Amino acid sequence: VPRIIAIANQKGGVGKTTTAINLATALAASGRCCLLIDADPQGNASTGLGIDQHRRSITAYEVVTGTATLRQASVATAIPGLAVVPATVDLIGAELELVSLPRREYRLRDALQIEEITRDYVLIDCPPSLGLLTLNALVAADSVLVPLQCEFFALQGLSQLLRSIERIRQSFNPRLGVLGVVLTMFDRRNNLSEQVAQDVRSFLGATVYDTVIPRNVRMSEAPSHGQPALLYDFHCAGSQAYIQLAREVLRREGAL
Amino acid sequence: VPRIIAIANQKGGVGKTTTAINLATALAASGRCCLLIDADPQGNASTGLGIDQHRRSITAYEVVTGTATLRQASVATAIPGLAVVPATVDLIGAELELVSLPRREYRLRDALQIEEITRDYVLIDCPPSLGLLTLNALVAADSVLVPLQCEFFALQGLSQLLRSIERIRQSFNPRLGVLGVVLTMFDRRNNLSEQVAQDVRSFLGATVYDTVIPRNVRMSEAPSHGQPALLYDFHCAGSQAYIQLAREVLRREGAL
Ligand SMILES: Nc1ncnc2c1ncn2[C@@H]1O[C@H](COP(=O)(O)OP(=O)(O)OP(=O)(O)O)[C@@H](O)[C@H]1O
Ligand SMILES: Nc1ncnc2c1ncn2[C@@H]1O[C@H](COP(=O)(O)OP(=O)(O)OP(=O)(O)O)[C@@H](O)[C@H]1O
Ligand SMILES: [Mg+2]
Ligand SMILES: [Mg+2]
Repeated sequence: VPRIIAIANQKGGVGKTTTAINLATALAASGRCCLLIDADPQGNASTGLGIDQHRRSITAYEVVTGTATLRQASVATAIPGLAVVPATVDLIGAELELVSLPRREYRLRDALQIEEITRDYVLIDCPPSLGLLTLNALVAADSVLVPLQCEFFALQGLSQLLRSIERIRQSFNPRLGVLGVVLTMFDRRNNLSEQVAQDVRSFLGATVYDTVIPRNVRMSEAPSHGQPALLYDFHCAGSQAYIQLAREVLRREGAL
Repeated sequence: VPRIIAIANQKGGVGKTTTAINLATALAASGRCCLLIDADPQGNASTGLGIDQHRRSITAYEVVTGTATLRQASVATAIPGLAVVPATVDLIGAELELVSLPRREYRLRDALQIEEITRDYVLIDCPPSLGLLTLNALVAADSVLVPLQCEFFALQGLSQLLRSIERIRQSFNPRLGVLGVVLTMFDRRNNLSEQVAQDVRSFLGATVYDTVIPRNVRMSEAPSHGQPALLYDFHCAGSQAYIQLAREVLRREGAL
């Protein structure tokens, strides 16, 4: 049975997609079989993994509206052991269409349960909101991994996110828990990063991963080449941090 | 009749709120009377202008659901000439509630037309999505100011945004146009910023403001003090750039 992890945070631009792509790649590189579901109408995870528009004929839109299975929507990536269910702007329509469908919060969960998913990990990249697409991801998931940018506005949104996760746990998905919080875009040169990191660790303790992802321009260059940073520049500080994060995720699950 | 400008981009973390707060402050500092409507459930624009939670009893939520007027929801800020309609997480509920209400796309526009708004400028800070809240802002607005982070994923989302604006112009708001695109978080030290800036200028020409907002840590420190950067650190590079942007906005409107 695969571990299903939603990568979520309603604050925009905190590193959800970058974390989803590079953590999935690092897990695949360590021999785990992974599926990344792109649940964001921006389709950034699909783009960052080199999936051209013409390979996105069946997407997460068809999966949540029930006209395709996950297996039909999955496409191979350049990384052995990593497949992706791509996304396009069609998903914007799904937010409105799902409102009047039965079991609107369970569509993704049902799709994951109908067929036998022979993967070790399923990661779901969420859009920057707490709407029906993110709700579907949190209902389908066992746990949530929260990327947290080391900035004030991002810190402000954390308690709102944790309250929403708790509400979803009570109303829709009793097994949902926070897998961990990973600090992203940490900049040694400015105090703000250090202050936010200290605040979060004192607030959440061991829920915050030891691994911290540094701000590293190679991370933002990689998507323009359609590659995860681990392929684009394995030795850069960002890639090494995501490899570290994958190890820490596996270690905490007792899998290492 | 006020100029109504939506600050929108579905890509997250590109500087929408920072632009809304600091452009509104710079316009107020130049003698214009401004209202900033916070249409994002994160409420970052309200927080960045120092509006505590206890002053958010009437918000954008009451305005779009029709139980309060803009005048009732407006609160004064520390900046003379700038009032704000605050936001709280209640707005998340509005996205679902609006779906079944009559004139769901026109709620904000109707609220702006019912009463005489004696302001020169109304700015609307949008959430990172193209859902009903952003749709309401784009239907209410005369024009859209698009903050564009100098990164690959942000550039990717631009054509999707421009297509959506065109669709809204045709279906809901024939006067809607793009006021301009402002490059944000420009980092002289890395090539990616320069590449994105050149791409956008060759693609959109004079629609892109001459003013470029540099990456400047003082911009992200200011919100933790509940102040716009212009108050927190008037002389920093970020504040000076927003003053420049306000001048350019006024000059292009023939107001200078
Ligand atoms: N460690 C890092 N160092 C430098 N840049 C980074 C890093 N992580 C992400 N970025 C860049 O920052 C921007 C935001 O990251 P990303 O798009 O992954 O965030 P997101 O949370 O998925 O955004 P959205 O809310 O729009 O979905 C992107 O341009 C990305 O390339
Ligand atoms: N010029 C700048 N230099 C450095 N940091 C900046 C700059 N502009 C914005 N920031 C910081 O970057 C982060 C993202 O900016 P902001 O929150 O304004 O973007 P947004 O588009 O409103 O995000 P969202 O999509 O979540 O609404 C914030 O922490 C902000 O303080
Ligand atoms: Mg993303
Ligand atoms: Mg914002």
